[in-house]
Amino acid sequence: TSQKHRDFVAEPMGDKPVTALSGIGEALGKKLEEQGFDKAFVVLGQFLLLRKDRELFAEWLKDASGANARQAGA
Amino acid sequence: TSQKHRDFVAEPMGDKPVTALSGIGEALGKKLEEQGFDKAFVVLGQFLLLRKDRELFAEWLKDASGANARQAGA
Amino acid sequence: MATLSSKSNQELSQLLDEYGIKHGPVVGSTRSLYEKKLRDAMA
Repeated sequence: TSQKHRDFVAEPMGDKPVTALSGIGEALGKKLEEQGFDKAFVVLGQFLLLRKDRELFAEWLKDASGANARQAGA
Repeated sequence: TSQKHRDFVAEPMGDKPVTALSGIGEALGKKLEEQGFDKAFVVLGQFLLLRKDRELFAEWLKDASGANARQAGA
Repeated sequence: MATLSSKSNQELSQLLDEYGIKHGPVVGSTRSLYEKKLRDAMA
C-alpha cells in the first residue's frame, strides 16, 4: 500500500490515465473523467487541495465517482 | 528554473510553507494563506488541477494573490 | 440550501471554520464537497 501511495504522489509529472490508480476501475474512471479528472495527476491535485486528508479525499471520491469505501481507501 | 520546477513538483509529500516557493514573498504568501493556500503542496494541488497549464496557473496566482507576471512566472 | 451556493469561497471557508470542519481552500473542485458537509453540519 505504501508503494501504491509512493507511486501516487510521484505522479505530478506523469501522464497516466486515472484508471492507473489502484481501486479505480473502468466504471469509476469514466465517472471521474466526465468531471475532468481524466489523469492521475489531476486526482493527486485534488488530494493535495484537500490537504492530503484521507478522510476528506475518500468522501470526495465517493461523491464524485460513487466509489465505495474500499475503493476510495485504495 | 528547471531545478525550481523540479523542487516544486517534488513537493507533494513535503510540508514547506507557501513562502518557500520561489517568487512568493511574505506579502503574497499572506494573501495565499488567507485563502487556505498555506503550504507549497496545496499550491501544487492547484497547479495540477489546472492541468499543469502554466498560463492558467499564472492567471490564477495573479487573481489569488495579486502577484505580478514575473512573480507568477517564477 | 440555496444560501450556501450563493456564498463566496471566502464566506464558505469562514463557515467551515465556525463549524469546526477541517478543510483546505475552497475552490471549484472542492466547493461542492464542503457545501455538502456544511449542510450536514447545519441539519
